[in-house]
Amino acid sequence: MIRLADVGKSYQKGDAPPVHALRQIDLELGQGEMAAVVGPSGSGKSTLMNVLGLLDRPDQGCYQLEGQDVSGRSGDELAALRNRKIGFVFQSFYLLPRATAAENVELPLLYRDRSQMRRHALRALEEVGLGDRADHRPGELSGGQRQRVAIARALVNDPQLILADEPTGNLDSAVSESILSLFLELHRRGRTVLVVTHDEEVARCAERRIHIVDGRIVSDQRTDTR
Amino acid sequence: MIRLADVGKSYQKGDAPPVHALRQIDLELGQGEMAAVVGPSGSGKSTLMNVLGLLDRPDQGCYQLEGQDVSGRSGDELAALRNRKIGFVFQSFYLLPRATAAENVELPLLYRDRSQMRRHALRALEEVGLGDRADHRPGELSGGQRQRVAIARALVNDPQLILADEPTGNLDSAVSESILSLFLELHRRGRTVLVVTHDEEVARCAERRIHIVDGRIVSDQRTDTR
Ligand SMILES: Nc1ncnc2c1ncn2[C@@H]1O[C@H](COP(=O)(O)OP(=O)(O)OP(=O)(O)O)[C@@H](O)[C@H]1O
Ligand SMILES: Nc1ncnc2c1ncn2[C@@H]1O[C@H](COP(=O)(O)OP(=O)(O)OP(=O)(O)O)[C@@H](O)[C@H]1O
Ligand SMILES: [Mg+2]
Ligand SMILES: [Mg+2]
Repeated sequence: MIRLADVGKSYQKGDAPPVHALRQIDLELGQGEMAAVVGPSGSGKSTLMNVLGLLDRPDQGCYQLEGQDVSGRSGDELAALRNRKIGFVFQSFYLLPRATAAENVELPLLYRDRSQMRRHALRALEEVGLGDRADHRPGELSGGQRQRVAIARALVNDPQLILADEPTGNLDSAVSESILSLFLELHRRGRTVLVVTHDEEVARCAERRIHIVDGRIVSDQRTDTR
Repeated sequence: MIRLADVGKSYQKGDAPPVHALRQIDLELGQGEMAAVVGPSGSGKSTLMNVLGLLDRPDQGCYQLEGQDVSGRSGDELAALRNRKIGFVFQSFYLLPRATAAENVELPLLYRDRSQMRRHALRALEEVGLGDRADHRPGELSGGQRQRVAIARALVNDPQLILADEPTGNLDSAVSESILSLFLELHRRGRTVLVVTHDEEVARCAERRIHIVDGRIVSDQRTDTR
């Protein structure tokens, strides 16, 4: 489903030495796999997710998504592909501050299924325990509630590929566990799930563990979860 | 140092039943104490921190900070008091997006000690492992790096009262531990530290554990950490 070959990405800041956020990344993720991405703060995990989620382009190497080279595509083509296939939970949520939780969750459906938009959005919010917060705007929600709205929005479209960048950082263990079950259930139903996490409880539930340090993949192991 | 008596805070949203974010909160924190605040997502922890940090006023009850009633004060008086005495690490960071990490950390010093501003800011950034990111703007930093800039900014003024709202949610365990050591060191030097956290490793290092559920303190226990 996903194939990164020799992918690199660097940032140049003034005359400081360049920051190599990703270096020589080779990564293959098959349809229906579930993997955890772990590594120190600043090691390149979100950068990797942004490349996979078609939000950012690598400076080097190439990216094939479902067999098609996406490195060369236009901004519009990428946006359409992204909206159809990928559900992205951002590390910093990126909710629209003046829209309610339900309106935020409806956003991905604007392009697809307007008829049942409200109903799907409400159901997605219930799945993350926020059925009674549908009309609250982000400023009227707790940190962990905003995080859950971001999760609901990523899943409402039932995407084939789920990219979750630290989805439980603001959640207590009980809610964290329910979010993890949600991802495991999607995996069970055949979705491809990639979760960046600093939470060992989350990481150990994935069947594969990709460890990133300083922009490189230092290990990529199947784990024996069950 | 801190005394909350029968503090309450509610939010009214249209004709939905009011959200009682805080109810009948009685809390005393002595100078030099260190406590962890734990509880489910949405239970009222950040609301409590905002009241303690003079960012929000309770609807009921009163708040004494160092023996002075602060419930009745003006906005300006509160701002001055807050800047002098309190270092606040926000759950969602609130960094200025167009200022560099160093400039963000310097902000509290604008009111106090401009002569050594840059030097203090750089040292605070080094203490959280970001000495080499001083000139990056928040958009050029990872999530965990932004969190650490927020921590550095809260501590640069050497405040008497440190309020940290989920300071390690975006950090790997190694960096998390170093931040925790930082807080423990400040506590050892006599500062009063209150940390909201979902991380059990952090919570267990505090000498006291305050458990909040549905806006109420359900337990408040000394823990035997050492
Ligand atoms: N626009 C930019 N310009 C310069 N450096 C950048 C830029 N964006 C990111 N970086 C740097 O790239 C590195 C990787 O960032 P990334 O966000 O991928 O880290 P991460 O592994 O997700 O970290 P965290 O666990 O803290 O979220 C960081 O060291 C960061 O400072
Ligand atoms: N302006 C507001 N209007 C209505 N409800 C609000 C408002 N602000 C917060 N709330 C509600 O108050 C409750 C407490 O919020 P608070 O941010 O204190 O929770 P928290 O314990 O910090 O949660 P988390 O662990 O998720 O950060 C939440 O249920 C939230 O939905
Ligand atoms: Mg990240
Ligand atoms: Mg909170």
